Amino acid sequence: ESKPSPHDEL
Amino acid sequence: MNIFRLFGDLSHLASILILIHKIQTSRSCRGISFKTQALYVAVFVTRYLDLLYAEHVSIYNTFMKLFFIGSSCYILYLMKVRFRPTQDPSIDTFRLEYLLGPSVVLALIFNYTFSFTEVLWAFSIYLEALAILPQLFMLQRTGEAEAITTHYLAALGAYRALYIPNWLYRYFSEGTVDPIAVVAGIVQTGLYVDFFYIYFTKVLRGQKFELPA
Repeated sequence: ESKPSPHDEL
Repeated sequence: MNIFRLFGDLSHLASILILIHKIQTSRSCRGISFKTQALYVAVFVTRYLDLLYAEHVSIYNTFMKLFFIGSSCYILYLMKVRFRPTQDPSIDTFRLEYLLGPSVVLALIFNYTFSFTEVLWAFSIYLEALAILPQLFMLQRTGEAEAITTHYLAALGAYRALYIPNWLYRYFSEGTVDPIAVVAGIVQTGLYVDFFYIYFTKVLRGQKFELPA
């Protein structure tokens, strides 16, 4: 499971 | 980007345009919770000021962030300045500290990195999940709503609902999971369940939005 970075969702 | 997320974002955009349209054409912000709108400004500012320091994502992303910050501030201006006399604080009584407090605590405990920007991001996610509560509470108190207000809420709820298939899609296609956004998002969507029930069974059949006594 990966950490989303940068946060690409609004 | 997938179709669920795109339509979710467009639905979010539409909800804001519906709200501005409602306020401007009726020249009134009756039935709209100022507290909820103020919380959205806090949500957008704390989350989207990453425009100043985070990696560039896309033009779409930047445009939407600027739109959400700008439009939410504009709505506050409409409510507090332009149509101030039509805004009634006496029915907008949900206590903000019940939402801000837990959001701060949750952000300090559950974040991806214990850094200022990541805690701020997590805070904005938790606060967004709860920000609709003053509005739903107000609806509960008045027991009815204008059709246009319910369309606003339906578009906002649809945006949240569409993010769920978006996460499923991303899980299967990219293998990515954002547990903070997913858990908060599911809670947030759950808050709309009662509203949607009445919206589908009454408003979309041409009846007035009225809560059962």
